[in-house]
Amino acid sequence: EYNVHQHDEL
Amino acid sequence: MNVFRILGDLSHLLAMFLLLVKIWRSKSCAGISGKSQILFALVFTTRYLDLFSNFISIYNTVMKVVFLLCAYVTVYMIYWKFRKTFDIENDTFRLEFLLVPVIGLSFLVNYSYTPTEVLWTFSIYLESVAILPQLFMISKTGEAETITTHYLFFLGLYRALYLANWIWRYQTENFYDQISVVSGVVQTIFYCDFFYLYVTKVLKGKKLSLP
Repeated sequence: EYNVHQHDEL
Repeated sequence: MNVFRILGDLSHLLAMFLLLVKIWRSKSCAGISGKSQILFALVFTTRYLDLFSNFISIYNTVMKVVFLLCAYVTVYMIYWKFRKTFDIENDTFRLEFLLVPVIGLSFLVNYSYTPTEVLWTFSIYLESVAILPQLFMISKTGEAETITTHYLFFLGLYRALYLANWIWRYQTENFYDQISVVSGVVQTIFYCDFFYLYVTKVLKGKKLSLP
């Protein structure tokens, strides 16, 4: 599952 | 990384460069809302606290540093270097009307109650409304310099491209971040009226002025 808390967007 | 995301980031970068070029070339920050620029500096500061703790890619790190630098240099230009040209009488939006609800909402609706996560959420909500002092200033003075409208256009385009990026990511990676998406939609809506004026006036060579 994708970890949304990584916040890979700017 | 998809094409919408990269074009969105480049559009965001171009917007910030355009604003700096406008201020630097004209040696004036007339028509620019210092309050919006302070909010953007606050947005980047609270969002990029993970700059040293969470490495994603060279691209990500470099862009974060460039965005932070641009935001702070812009604030410096407005409030120090060219402050005599700053149109403070028309930059009268009450920031507490934005900050109080945004702070409240970031405590109420977030992914987890950790300081960095609440600050990240705060930055997302704040970004969605940070342009309002600038739009308020234009509606108050009834006009904007053409280069300022280009700045606003690319800032809005960045947001619209991010919406396409999220649709793409949902389709291809099953990724979605509801806090970013909802805030991004709200933010894009704020630009719609401006986009209309930009296409009907500025692109036809007229100056943006409101009746």
